Amino acid sequence: FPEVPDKENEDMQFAKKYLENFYDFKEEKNSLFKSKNLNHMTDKIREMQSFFGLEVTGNLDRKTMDMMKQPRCGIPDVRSYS
Amino acid sequence: TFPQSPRWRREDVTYRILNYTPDMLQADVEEAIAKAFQLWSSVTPLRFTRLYSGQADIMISFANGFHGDFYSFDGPGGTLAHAYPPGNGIGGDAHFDEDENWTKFATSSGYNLFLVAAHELGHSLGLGHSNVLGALMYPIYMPQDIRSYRLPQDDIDGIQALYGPPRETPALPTEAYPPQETTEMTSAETPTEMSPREEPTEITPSKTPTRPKDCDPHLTFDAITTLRGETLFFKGSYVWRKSPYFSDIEHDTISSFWPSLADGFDAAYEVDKRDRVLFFKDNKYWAVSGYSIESGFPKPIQNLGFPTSVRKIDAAVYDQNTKKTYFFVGSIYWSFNENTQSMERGYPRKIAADFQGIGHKVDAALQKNGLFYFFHGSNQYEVDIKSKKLIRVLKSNSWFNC
Repeated sequence: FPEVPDKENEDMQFAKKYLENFYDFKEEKNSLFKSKNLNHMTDKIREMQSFFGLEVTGNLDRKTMDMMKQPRCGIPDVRSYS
Repeated sequence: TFPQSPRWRREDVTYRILNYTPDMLQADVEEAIAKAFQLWSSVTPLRFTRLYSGQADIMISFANGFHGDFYSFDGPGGTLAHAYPPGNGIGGDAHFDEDENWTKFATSSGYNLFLVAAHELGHSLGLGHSNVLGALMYPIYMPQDIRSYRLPQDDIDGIQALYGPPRETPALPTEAYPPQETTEMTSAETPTEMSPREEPTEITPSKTPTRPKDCDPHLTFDAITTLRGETLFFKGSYVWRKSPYFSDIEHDTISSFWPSLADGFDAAYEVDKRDRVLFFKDNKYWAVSGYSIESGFPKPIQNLGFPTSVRKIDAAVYDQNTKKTYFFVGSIYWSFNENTQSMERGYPRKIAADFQGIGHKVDAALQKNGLFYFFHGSNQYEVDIKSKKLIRVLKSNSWFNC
C-alpha cells in the first residue's frame, strides 16, 4: 500500500496510545500478521465509537479523532482495569 | 462498577489531602473536595471524615508525569486525573495531574476541581465510567455551571446500586477536628491556618416528585423534540432519551444537559439542518446547539411574531418538507417560515380545521420518519404530514417499548 502521509500516521499513533490506555488494545509487536493487528485495532475503534455514541465505522474519522483528543479521566472505559 | 464491584465495606470512609496545587488557594481546594464528597454522601449512607495525618482510605494528591504508579500523567490536556477502586494501599486513592490548570470556577481557561474531583471520587467509591452523555461518570470533561450542580440520575442509580440510598438525614462530611493523631504533618499538608470548620452547603438531590414509570399508561409529556437523531421526551425536570444507538431508554434530568433550564419546558422543536433546538417556557424561548445555549437568549416569544395576548405556547413541531414550524396554542395554530423567520399570512387557524381528528389542545408535537405525532394527555395521534389525515391513535409512551 502507499506510505500513509505523516498526519495520518500521527493520528494512527495517537489513536493506538489512546486505545491502549482506555480500551485494552494490545498491539502484538512481533505479530507476523500485520492484517491481524489492524483488524484488532479496528475492533477497538468500533468499541470506542459505540461507547461514545459515534457512528460505528471502525475508521479513524474526524469525529472519532476529536473525541479521542478531549480532556478526560485516566481510567479505562472497559473492564480490563488492573 | 469495576470487575467484582469492589466497594467500601463500612459507611465511614476517611480521606486525606496529601498536598495542594499552586493553582488555587488551599481553602478552595479543600472546599472543592469537601463538596465533591457531599455529592456522594447526599445520596448514600456513606460518611466521609477528613484526616490530617496517617493512612486514610482515600489519599488525594497532585502530581505530574511519572508519580509512582503505572499510570503516568501526560502533561497539559489529555488525561486530567485518575483514581483507584476501593481497596487497600493505593485502592481508593485519587491523583490529579499538576500539569493542568486547576480552578474553582467553571471557565474554559482551566479545569474545575470540584467537577473532576467528584468524578474521580466516584471511582474511589467503586464506580466505573458511564456512556450516558451528561452523567458525572462520563469519561470526557464537560465544563458546566456548578453553582446548582445536582448529581445526574445515572450516577445516583450507579452509586446506590453499590451502597443503597441515604439514611433519613444525608450524612455530612465530618472532619477529625482537631486532627486525631499528633504525628508530624508534612509541610505540604500543614494548612496555612486551621481554617474554621465550614458548614458545608448542603447539596440536596432534586426535590421534584419522583419520575413516572416509563410504561405508566397515564404518562403525559410537556414537550418532545428530536436532537441529532435522538428523541427527547420532557416532563417536569425529567428527560427520557431515546437513541438509535442504544436499545434502552435513558433517564436523565434537564439540569444534566442544560443546568440553567432545569425547570422544564412547554414546547421544543429541532431545526435539524441548523443543528438547533428551540425550547419554550412561558413567554420566553432559548436556542441551543448540543449542550450550549446560544448567547442572547432567552428572548420573548413575541420576537417570533406572536401577539402579546399569547403568554405561552403548548407545542411546536418543524416540518422538514415545507421548512415551516407549526406552533400550537389552545385550539389554534400558527405556521412560521424558518427561511424568512416570520409568521405566515392567514394564521392563526383552527387546529381541528386542518388536522383531521385533532380537535383539542396539543401538549407536545413530534416529527419523525415523515409523520407528525400530536400528544394530548396519555394519547398520541399519528398524522400524515402531507394529507394531514389521522392515521392511528397510540399511547403517549409507545416509544418506550412497553
